Amino acid sequence: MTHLISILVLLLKIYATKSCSGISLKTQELYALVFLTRYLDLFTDFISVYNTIMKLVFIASSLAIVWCMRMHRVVKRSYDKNLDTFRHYFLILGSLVLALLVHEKFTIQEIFWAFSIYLEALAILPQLVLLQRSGNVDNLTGQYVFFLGAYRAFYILNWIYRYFTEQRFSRWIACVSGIVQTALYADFFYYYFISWKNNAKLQLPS
Amino acid sequence: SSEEKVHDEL
Repeated sequence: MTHLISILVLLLKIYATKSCSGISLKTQELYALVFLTRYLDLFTDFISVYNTIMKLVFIASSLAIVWCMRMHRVVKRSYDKNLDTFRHYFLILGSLVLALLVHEKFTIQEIFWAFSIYLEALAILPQLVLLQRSGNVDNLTGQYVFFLGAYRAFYILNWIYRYFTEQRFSRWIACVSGIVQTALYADFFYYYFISWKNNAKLQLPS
Repeated sequence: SSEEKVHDEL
């Protein structure tokens, strides 16, 4: 749900302000790639109606956001291109190499799955770098990043629960990557809570 | 059991 809220907050920001300033196109493109490569199992495995709908929502919303930031006549003008310079190709390349080395099974689908898990763990980096560079974080962008990080933190609680309640719980690729992913938010969370406590605007040190 | 493992998380 916090993942859904983060997407809604981002769409709201873009729709209401007709601006994507403060948002990293590179992070958004990485998420689109993450969901497209992870949900290849849409065609092979059925888990539940909820699961299928969520997969379609995550694919559609990530593509829609990338389309908006690249193609929308008004929105694309507010994109902070000069601040969004993270070399995201290295993240893609590194995740691909790691997926070829560390995976659950040597099949196309499993390698893409592992790739998407590794890439998702790192995909927030261009966004965090952009926020750090711009210093001031507008309210909706701050909420967006907070909910995006919160959703991964909740996953960790869920894994602890599943570890104790399920017979065979072994998903160390997802767990280790998820912990790394959440750890990357630690700095952001710290400043988010400080600003919340002081009832002040969110500011990141440069 | 050798039940096929699926990725049930999003």
